Amino acid sequence: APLLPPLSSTQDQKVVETYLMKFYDLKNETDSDPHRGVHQMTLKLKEMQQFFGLEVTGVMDSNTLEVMKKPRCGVPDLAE
Amino acid sequence: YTTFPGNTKWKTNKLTYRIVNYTPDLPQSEVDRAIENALQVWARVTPLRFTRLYSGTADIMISFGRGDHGDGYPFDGPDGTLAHAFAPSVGIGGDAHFDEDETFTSRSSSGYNLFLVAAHEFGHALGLSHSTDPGALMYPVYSYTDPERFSLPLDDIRGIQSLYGPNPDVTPEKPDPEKPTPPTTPNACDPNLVIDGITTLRGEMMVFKNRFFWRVYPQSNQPELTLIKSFWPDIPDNIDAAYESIKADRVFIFKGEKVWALSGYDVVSGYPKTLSSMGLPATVKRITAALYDEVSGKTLFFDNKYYYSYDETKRQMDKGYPKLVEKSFVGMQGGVTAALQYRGFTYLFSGSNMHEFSSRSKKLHRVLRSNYFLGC
Repeated sequence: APLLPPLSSTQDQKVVETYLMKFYDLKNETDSDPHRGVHQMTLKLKEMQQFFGLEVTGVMDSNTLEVMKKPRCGVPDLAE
Repeated sequence: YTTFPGNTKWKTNKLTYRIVNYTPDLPQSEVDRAIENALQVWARVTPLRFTRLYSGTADIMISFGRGDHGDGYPFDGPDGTLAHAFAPSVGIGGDAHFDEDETFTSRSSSGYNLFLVAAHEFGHALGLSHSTDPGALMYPVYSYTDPERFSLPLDDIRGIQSLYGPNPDVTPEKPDPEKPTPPTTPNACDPNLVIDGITTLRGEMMVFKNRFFWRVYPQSNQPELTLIKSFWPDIPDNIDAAYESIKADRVFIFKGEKVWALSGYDVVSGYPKTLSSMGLPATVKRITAALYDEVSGKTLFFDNKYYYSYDETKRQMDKGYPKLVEKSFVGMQGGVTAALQYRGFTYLFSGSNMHEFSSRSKKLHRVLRSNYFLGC
């Protein structure tokens, strides 16, 4: 399959980060320690995939991105 | 369902609300009505009672705003985040904010229905967090339901009653006659599951049940449960049948005498059409299952124990039909309630059983459970 054009994947990357920060309390600390940031991102992505009954891979896929782009409530999914 | 940490709730059942400002999308009377009805969704199943204030501070302050609206949680423009609300507490607790950059509607499936969004936000204002049940009102993703026929799902009732208990004015022996039993969400692992319809879709599979369908991906054993209306607001719930025409690269969905068409995940314009547009005789008022048979190139339409054969190329019914299903599919028992052809086998469903036939020889191989493809 054709690779996503760079713009959309950067754009999609932004969608993912914003979503996880807003609804899964991803901390904006990737600047300080990139490895820890990637690990955090994977954990939070798994939490989101688990919540929505998606395949829990911790890896971005089209189904996960599709759910992230759906209109929704602004309250985080983590009760706390 | 989930509640907030410590099961945060109001200390009193008598709450006040105030509509601080209005959206220009709707007449004020429509906003008043939507808000009142949304609060009644929760009052109907709990001891909670709501009184409207027109000035001063109410427990639930309702307002419309865009972008940064002063609470530290800015909205994001059209779509995306529609609204948010705060858990029960003093001050901003219980308040509900709606994103003015959305188009709120009251009587159509376009835009975002204010009653549905408000009912969800008031769930938060009363102490519910999000539910993982795709059929629940407290599921985080918006999906359209006809507000006139809205009935609070059982998951939400259980959640709010875990905080406040049931409505003392309704005696369980005599449930509210106007309200049907609360909708529940089908369980893929229910061995007695009876499905409404099943079809392939460009390599994926869709299994329909009530308001939902499961999306089954070949590369994954995790089917995804989704509301039909979250994809296609105009496709009905409780469908009769569905099949994929490889030739037309369309999925056809049937309910009663109507048929809808999907191209991928898009609804094809010009539908719904009538069953006769698919070549079925006018005497046929509904079908119970359908499949495209790659071996013969024919489409088979089932009406319980009988079936018709339709030639998509000639666009006409084959002669000598309807025939008895069990004459051609020896060993089939019961009326056919769903049908599928997949990887060289023909699957005929009847109730909670799925009969697997070889597509070529029509020989019965196995009798399995109807949830076979749902990865239990």
